[in-house]
Amino acid sequence: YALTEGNPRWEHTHLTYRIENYTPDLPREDVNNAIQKAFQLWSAVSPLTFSQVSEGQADIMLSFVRRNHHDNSDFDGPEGQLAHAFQPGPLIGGDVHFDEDETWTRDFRNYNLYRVAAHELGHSLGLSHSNDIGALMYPHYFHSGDVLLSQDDINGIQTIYGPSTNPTKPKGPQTPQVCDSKLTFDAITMVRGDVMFFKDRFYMRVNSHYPEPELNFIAIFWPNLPSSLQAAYDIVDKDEVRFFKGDKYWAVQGQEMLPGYPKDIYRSFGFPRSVKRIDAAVFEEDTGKTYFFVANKYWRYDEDKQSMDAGYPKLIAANFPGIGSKVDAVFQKDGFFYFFHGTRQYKFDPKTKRVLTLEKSNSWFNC
Amino acid sequence: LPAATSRMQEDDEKMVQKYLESYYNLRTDGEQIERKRKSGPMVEKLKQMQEFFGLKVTGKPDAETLNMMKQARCGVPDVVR
Repeated sequence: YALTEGNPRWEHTHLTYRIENYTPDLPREDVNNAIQKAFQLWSAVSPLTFSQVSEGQADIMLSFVRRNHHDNSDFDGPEGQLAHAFQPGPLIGGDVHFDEDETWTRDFRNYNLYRVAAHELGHSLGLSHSNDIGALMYPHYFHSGDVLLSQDDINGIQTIYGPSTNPTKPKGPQTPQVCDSKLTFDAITMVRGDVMFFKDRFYMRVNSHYPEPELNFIAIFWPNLPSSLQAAYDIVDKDEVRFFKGDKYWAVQGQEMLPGYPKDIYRSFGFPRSVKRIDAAVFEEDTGKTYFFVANKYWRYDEDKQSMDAGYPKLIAANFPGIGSKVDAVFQKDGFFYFFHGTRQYKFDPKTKRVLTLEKSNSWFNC
Repeated sequence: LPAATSRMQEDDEKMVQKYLESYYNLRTDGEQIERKRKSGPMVEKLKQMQEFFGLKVTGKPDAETLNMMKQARCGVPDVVR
């Protein structure tokens, strides 16, 4: 996070706000709700409280304006700049301006008013832009459905105003750091030649042509996938990737989500009802078999026959010696299986059934 | 096609300049970007922007940088004005 230069802040903790005018894009009640919820995000993690007033000068005045609106920053018409806000202070200080040339929504369509208001209020309270892509104070617009303060945002606001007076100390989601030696993964798979690592709401992607790992929201590619996936595998010859969470799974081809999903793992693969989640999965190109890892056992599924092979589940330790008895994630590359458990990674040769190397889990990121 | 390309490049150059002026305090005095591009401030501001967004720091408006600049965003500068 970053604080506004000079560390401007409100000296009182109870602030007032007024909505000066309303966008015609939404019913007034939706605008009121969006703004109220945006204030609540910040009040939940700080000692600040906010109340709406209907007339006169409030600490934070919010308005919908376009182009030249008589401050130091004209708006630029549709797209581009969506809104701006002023640092804490008297008069125009703290005020928020929304560009009326945008279309304002209450849903996933561009641009969600609650999402933008929540960001701008961060400026009104003294925060500057964060370079943490998972932070609400990141300067670019992205809306995945949830509006969350990340731990970075919480750290920022609490640096200015101190901790919340709420006895339950709210925590925000952390954005994974690719070079964090404690980094673990929810799921990993190849996607059209790139290795994609999944963690919470994010993916990390590497390919041989571009050594810098890319970190972004899963929803950028697949808006309908849930966060915190548990397993994933790609069937190269079908150009299909399957993602698992709980007893459900989704299928995609490239960026396209395939219709008819999510489906349940019981009817599609024949798992017994005692299996509540898949920890990891990998497709073996040579044999057309998919291995599913569940607790300390694994199952083998024949993708051609579309049925589970007989004689499973078996113990992981019996047939994958050296990788332990639990798998967080696994993918196949160049004929080898790469197993991940905690911060450890095992390169495994399925032909000789031997572990070839042991590495840190984030060894793919050129740290 | 070549005409469209050069038109596009011109638009991109204007966009880069406007972006850096708006969010990175690039100061221009009406000079053409072609002259500015080879000098320090533009490159330095581009590097600053690329570093902030975790892009490869080249000091050049490569495709990834242009894509980032074209995204909708907050109008508050990334550096203090």
